[in-house]
Amino acid sequence: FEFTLMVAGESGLGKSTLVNTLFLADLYQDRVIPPVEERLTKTTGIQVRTADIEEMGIKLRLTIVDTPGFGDALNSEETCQALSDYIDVQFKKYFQDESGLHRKSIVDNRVHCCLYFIPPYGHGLRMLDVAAMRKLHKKVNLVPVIAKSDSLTTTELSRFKSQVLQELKQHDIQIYQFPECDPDEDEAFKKQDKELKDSVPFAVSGSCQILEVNGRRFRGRIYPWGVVEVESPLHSDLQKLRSMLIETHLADLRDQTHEIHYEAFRSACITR
Amino acid sequence: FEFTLMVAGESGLGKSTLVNTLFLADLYQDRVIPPVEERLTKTTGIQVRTADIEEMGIKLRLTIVDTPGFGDALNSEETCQALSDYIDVQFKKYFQDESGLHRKSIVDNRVHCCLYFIPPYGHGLRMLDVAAMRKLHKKVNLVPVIAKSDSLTTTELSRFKSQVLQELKQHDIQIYQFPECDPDEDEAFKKQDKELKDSVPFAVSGSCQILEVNGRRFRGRIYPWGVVEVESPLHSDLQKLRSMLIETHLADLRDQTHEIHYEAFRSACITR
Ligand SMILES: Nc1nc2c(ncn2[C@@H]2O[C@H](COP(=O)(O)OP(=O)(O)O)[C@@H](O)[C@H]2O)c(=O)[nH]1
Ligand SMILES: Nc1nc2c(ncn2[C@@H]2O[C@H](COP(=O)(O)OP(=O)(O)O)[C@@H](O)[C@H]2O)c(=O)[nH]1
Repeated sequence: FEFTLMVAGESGLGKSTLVNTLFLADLYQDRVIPPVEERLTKTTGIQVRTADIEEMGIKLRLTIVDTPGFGDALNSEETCQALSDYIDVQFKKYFQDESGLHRKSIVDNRVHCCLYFIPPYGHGLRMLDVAAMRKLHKKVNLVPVIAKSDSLTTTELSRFKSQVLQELKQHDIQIYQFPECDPDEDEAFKKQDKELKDSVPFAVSGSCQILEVNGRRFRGRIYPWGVVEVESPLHSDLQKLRSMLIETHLADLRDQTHEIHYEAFRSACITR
Repeated sequence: FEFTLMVAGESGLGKSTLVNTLFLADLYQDRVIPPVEERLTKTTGIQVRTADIEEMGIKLRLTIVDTPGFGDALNSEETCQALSDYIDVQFKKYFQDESGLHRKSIVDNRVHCCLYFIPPYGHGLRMLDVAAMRKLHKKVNLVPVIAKSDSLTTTELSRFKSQVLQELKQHDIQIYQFPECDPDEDEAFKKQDKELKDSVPFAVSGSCQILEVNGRRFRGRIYPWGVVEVESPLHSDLQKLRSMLIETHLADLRDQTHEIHYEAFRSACITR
C-alpha cells in the first residue's frame, strides 16, 4: 500500500510533530531548522521522506511531502506553487508509466491527501490560507486542520470551526468530502461516521513526548496548569484524523485521487 | 500623565485581549472583526483609542495605537510603514508645538512604547518580524513580547526566549533597555529588577474572562486540561509587563522617548 501525504502550512505550526504523532514514528530525525535568513532562501524546497510503517495492523509505504519554510510570508506564493507543481509532476509520471510497457508494476507516488494547517489565531482564515488552498483544492484531496488546537478554549474552538467552515464555503474551497455511509452499516459505525463529519475541520494537537502518569503512558504536552493528552478525543481530534487517514478512509482517499484528481489532469493532458 | 502605547503584530495574536487585560478595561467594545476580504483592503488603517484610566493608583490618559489587520502577509510591509509614519507624525506635531507660542500646554501624543507581538510558533523570529521591528526600533521604545505564551510548554518557552534574544542581537534590533538599577536601592527592589530583566522577552497570556474558583476571582482561560491564570507569574509574564509599563518604568519610557527617539527626529529635521 503506497500512501503519500502532503503537509502544507506555515513553519512552526507543528506539522512535523503531528506527522510523527499520527504515525507513531520519528520521521524527522535528521531535521535541522535553518536560521532565519536561510529559511528565507531555502523555502521553496520540498522535502520528501519515505518510511515503511505498520499502523493499526496495516502495512504502509508512507511518503510525506513537506515544505520546510512555507509562510515566511514574503514567499508563501512560491512555496504554494512548488507544492502544486509537485502534485503535477507525480501525475505526469503516473501518466507516462500508465501508457508504458510496465503497467503492472506501476508505483503510485501521487499525492493522496494534503493536510492544510490553519493557525489557531481565532479570527478565521487569512488571505494567504485562502490563496494556498485554492491553489491545491482541485488537484488533491484537501483536508484542512486547525493546528495547535490546544491554544483554543472549547468555546473559541467551536466558534472557530464554524467560522472556518463558513469561509471555506464562501471562497469556494473544495475540501475532501467523506463518502456517504452505506445504509447497511450498523448503527455504531454510522454514529462514528457522523461524529467524524461533524468534527471537520479537525482540531489537532501533537506531541513527540511520551509521558507516564500512574503507570499509563500517553503522548502529551505538560503545561504548568495541566497536561494535554493529544490522543484523547476530549483534548484533540488527533485520533479521529488518524483513524480516518489510516483505517476508514485510506482506500477512498486513494480512489478519489485516481478517479477525480488524476482523471482531471489526464483529460487536460489529452485534450491539449 | 499621557501615555501612548502602540501594539503591533499579526491579527489574531491576542493584542486587544492583552491591552484589556493590562489595563483592566474594555477598550475594544466597539470593535468589529471584518470578513477576510475587507481585512485585506482595510488593513493599512491605524486605530487610535483614548481612555482615562486609573491603575495601580496612577491616573493615566492612555492612548492605544493598533493595527487591525497587520499580517495578512500580503501587506504587512504597508502596515509597518503606516505605523512608522504615525510615529513620525506625532513627533512632527510635538516639534511644531514646541516651537510655537503655547509651549506650556503641549499635549504629548508621541508613542512612548511599542509592544511587538511575536507568534509562539517555536522556531524563532520570522523575516516579517525582523523587517517590522527594524522599521520601528530607532523611532520608539520597542518591547517585543511572546504572544499567546500559553501555547508553549515551560521547556519550549525558555528555549524560545533564548532563541529570540539571540536573533534580535544577530539582526541588530535595538529593544528597549531597562535603565541600570540605582546602587542605593534595597535588595528586594534590585532582585525584582533583575527578575524583570531576566524575563525578557515577556511571554504574555491575556484574558477578558473573569473566572471565580473557591471565591477567588481572577482572569483566566479555561481549557479541558486546566485553567491558565494569566495574572499568575507561574503562568505568564503579564504582571511583570504591567508593573513595568505602569509602575516602575513609565517615567523612563517617556524620558527615553523624549531624550532619545524624539531627539533623533528633531536633529534630523533641523539638519535637513
Ligand atoms: N501548542 C502546541 N505546540 C506544538 C504542537 N505540536 C508541536 N508544537 C510545538 O511547536 C513547535 C514547532 O513544531 P514543529 O512540529 O517543528 O512545526 P513545523 O515547523 O510545522 O514542522 C515545537 O516547539 C513543538 O513542540 C501542538 O499541538 N500544540
Ligand atoms: N491561547 C490564547 N488565546 C488568546 C490569548 N489572548 C487572546 N486569545 C484569543 O485569541 C483570539 C484573538 O484575540 P484578539 O485579542 O482579538 O487578537 P488581535 O487580533 O491581535 O487583537 C481570541 O479568540 C482570544 O480569545 C492568549 O493569551 N492565549
